[in-house]
Amino acid sequence: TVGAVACDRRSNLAAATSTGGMTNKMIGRLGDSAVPGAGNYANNKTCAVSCTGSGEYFLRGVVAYDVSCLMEMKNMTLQEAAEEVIQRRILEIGGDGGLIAVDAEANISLPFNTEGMYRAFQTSDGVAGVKIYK
Amino acid sequence: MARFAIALHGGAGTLIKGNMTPDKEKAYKKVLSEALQKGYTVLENDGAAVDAVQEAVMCMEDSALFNAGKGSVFSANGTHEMEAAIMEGKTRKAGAVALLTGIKNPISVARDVMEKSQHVFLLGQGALEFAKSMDHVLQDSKYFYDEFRYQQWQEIKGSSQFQLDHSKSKNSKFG
Repeated sequence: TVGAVACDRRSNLAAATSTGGMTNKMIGRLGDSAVPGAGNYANNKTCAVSCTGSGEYFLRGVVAYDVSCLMEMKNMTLQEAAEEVIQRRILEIGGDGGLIAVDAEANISLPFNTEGMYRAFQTSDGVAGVKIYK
Repeated sequence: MARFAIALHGGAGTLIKGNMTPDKEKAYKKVLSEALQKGYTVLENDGAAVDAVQEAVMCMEDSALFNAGKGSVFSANGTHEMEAAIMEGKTRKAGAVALLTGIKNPISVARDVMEKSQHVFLLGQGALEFAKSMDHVLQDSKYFYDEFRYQQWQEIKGSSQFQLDHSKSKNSKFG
């Protein structure tokens, strides 16, 4: 699964997610991370999120929207909300994977709870990286 | 003007399991860097976030290294069923496709679903017909064939198991 989140110069947010699913998945199975709300979400009031991992858990956890809700309803920062969802809530139901997220101030969060995450990021203040987290 | 930023993920990799050679790592990082640069350039030139994320994702969809577009894994019957979703934060408009086969860039179809249809989610044959009506690029099965992906499928073909890139198998029972 691949994805991108961005915050532009006007503080507009967007998220995109695309996937080939899972090897040997049942025909007709819908449910990887490229489902609005579950693994893909954007709201200028809070954040843009794209997820990767075992899709069924992201559907059950409504993960991308959950990050946004935690920011909006519990006043969490982007980092706090993303960590809460990936390091606690999704693990509670057995889910593995991670997400990328950005807020309207161009803060970035990249939490994951499993091995082998491919990530890249760049901000207008010069923070950048292309990493494979082992 | 406010700060701007972009972040990408390329999923999770099977190659991490002791199989990541320096050459492979270099190849993955090259595509990630290209995708990052494409997206960041859009933002740098005062483009919209939604354009930046689409550009970046299309770049990764065009690589066989990542599980999306050209690099999509094999499903149980040997086909490639792809999914894509896109959403913009200002309007909270969203577009998505799933169970889509034979399309080079599913994310661009999702973008058209968001902007040029009255719907949010199109599946299967309906999604394919919509993509064709919007003149999206079609590709045959040879385009999506990758020997590494094929061998991954052969290992569990015929079983009830399925496999995420970074894990050996997942039980098929979910609540």
